[in-house]
Amino acid sequence: YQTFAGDLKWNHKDVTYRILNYSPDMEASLIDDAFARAFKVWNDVTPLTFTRLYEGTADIMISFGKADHGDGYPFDGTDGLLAHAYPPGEGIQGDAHFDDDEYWTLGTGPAIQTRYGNADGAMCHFPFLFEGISYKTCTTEGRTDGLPWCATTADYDKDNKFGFCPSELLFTFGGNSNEAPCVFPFVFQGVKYDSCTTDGRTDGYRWCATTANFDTDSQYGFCPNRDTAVIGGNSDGEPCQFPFIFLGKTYTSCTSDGRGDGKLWCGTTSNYDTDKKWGFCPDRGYSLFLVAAHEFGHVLGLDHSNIKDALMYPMYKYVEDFSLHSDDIKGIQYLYGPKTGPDPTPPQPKTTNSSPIMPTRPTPSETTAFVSTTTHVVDPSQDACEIKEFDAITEIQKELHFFKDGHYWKLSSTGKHKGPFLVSEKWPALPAVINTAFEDQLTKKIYFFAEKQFWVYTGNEVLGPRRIEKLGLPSNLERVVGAIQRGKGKVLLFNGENFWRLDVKAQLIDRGYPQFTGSAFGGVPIDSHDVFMYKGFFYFCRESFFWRMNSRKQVDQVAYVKYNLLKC
Amino acid sequence: WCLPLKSVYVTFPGDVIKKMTDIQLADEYLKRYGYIDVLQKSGMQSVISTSKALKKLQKHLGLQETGTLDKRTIDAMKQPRCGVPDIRN
Repeated sequence: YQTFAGDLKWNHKDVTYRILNYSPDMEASLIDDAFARAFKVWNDVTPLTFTRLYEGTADIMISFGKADHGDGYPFDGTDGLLAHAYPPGEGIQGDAHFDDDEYWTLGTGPAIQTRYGNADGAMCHFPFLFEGISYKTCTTEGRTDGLPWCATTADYDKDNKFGFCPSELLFTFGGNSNEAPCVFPFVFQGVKYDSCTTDGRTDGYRWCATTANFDTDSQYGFCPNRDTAVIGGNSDGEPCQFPFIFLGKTYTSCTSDGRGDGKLWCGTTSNYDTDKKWGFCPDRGYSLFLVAAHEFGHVLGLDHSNIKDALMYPMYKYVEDFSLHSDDIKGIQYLYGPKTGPDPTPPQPKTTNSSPIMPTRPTPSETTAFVSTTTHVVDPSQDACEIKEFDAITEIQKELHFFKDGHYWKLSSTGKHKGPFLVSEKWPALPAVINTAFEDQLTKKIYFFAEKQFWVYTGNEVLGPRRIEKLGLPSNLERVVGAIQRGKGKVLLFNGENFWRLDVKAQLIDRGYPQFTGSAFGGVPIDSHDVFMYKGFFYFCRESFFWRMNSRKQVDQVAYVKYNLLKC
Repeated sequence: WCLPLKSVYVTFPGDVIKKMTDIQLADEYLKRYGYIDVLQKSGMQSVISTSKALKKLQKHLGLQETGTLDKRTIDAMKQPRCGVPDIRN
């Protein structure tokens, strides 16, 4: 390993970073995750911590750019140079730049996270079967609205699990339109546009207006790349056009004809011979995680290594199961020392039975009561602060509980969170993922909802699971996502734009419901995935944010679950 | 049908930067990543410095140190990589 001349390093251990913009190649959440994992590579072996800032100046400013991107060291188009970074210091020092003429993925081809549909944002599964035909890319087949979609399992015909793929018809990113989709045609400087354009920009990014007239409304956003978008050439980001004509011959798929380097390309209009518009077809792409981990090595003070398997070797190589090479560890620990505290390797989960009777889950029709006799060791590295979206949040016995994938954390009145604890230890009848919960203020019974079922806990005794239809909720309701206690014996149950009032004593929904969430609770997102009451306020959560509403139904705070509730 | 196919190669617009010769590519690479700059500052002749620069590059990348622009070195130069120069003043 090598360090920079003078052993440049940060003189503090709490390093901050900020993501200034995003690539159109991947969903923002995947990019956030790739960077967070890249920082964790170094966090695991040093005493350094990395905190993300959303505004202001951070130690490490991360950005994507193309060609001349403002620092005097231009990128070079597709391939070749992938990214660069500056050693620790003030100003541009410590920053990392990624060449957005590359195709950024997780290293194994298009990484397509879906939106909407019924797969809860799962990744596309390629190839997938739809009506007996195998698809390797998102498709608009089977739809009349032109929205590309994919299955999230191998067989749509069997599983019916799907989501929509990124496209300008679904959402935009950046800009000033809060992810609104493009409106086509739109007018820009008096000219009508039927697709995203780079006109009016010098940075090569494709954009569109999100109203019919940019000249009057100035509303715009950047277009996410479809999975069929080409890389580089002279049409970066445009989708392949099939069929297209090249040297008089018709092509219905990508081809290497006409090239000596064997690279696959396609036309982005129907006739290459007349239009000369083309680009390379999407390939495996470069792993943003691996490249970022390398660049972050630079911003922490490591220069290039001459060991081929080291992360800090200057050439890119995809590795599936990445682990930091001993040379990289030696290098970074030369600068910052080893990680203090317990071994960074998390303890292996194990189960110790204090009773010869193994705990069993109740069958769906069972109504039972039992006490757990199993001691589980939970992974302390499971950090509530790393969780973007909780399954459910609710106040139980004056402590706010945060549920996620079989674990929960508690926020005490002192404002510090504890956990994780295992849901299965405290409430063994419950599934790992619950959608909402509430404590009845009169009886102190705790109600849990997961998909179309609910359970009622009284101390260690449990009743359920029972179907939510038993409460008078509609049979086609997929889940209850939130609950707010309203006076004694009444609870509002939420799902998207509707809510119902439950008479807890009668165990039935009151007449006159559902009502519209948007009408009764103006100003909160109607697609909240968690709704709960805490200290007299109503909280509506969407992604990592919450909207807090006071008893006069005024939204008085919009903030982060992580920072403002969990105090991360 | 067993006649060899006659390939037609096209210069694609926007792709010309990739059409440089191996020597041009090597020259740009050695400058971009710091191998030539350092040596030129030491006042050596460019013809010598290219060979020395190549040796330095080959050492840095774990290649056989021939000092000539062989296939392995050219292939290495065509690999995707980090833009931080390997050698700086």
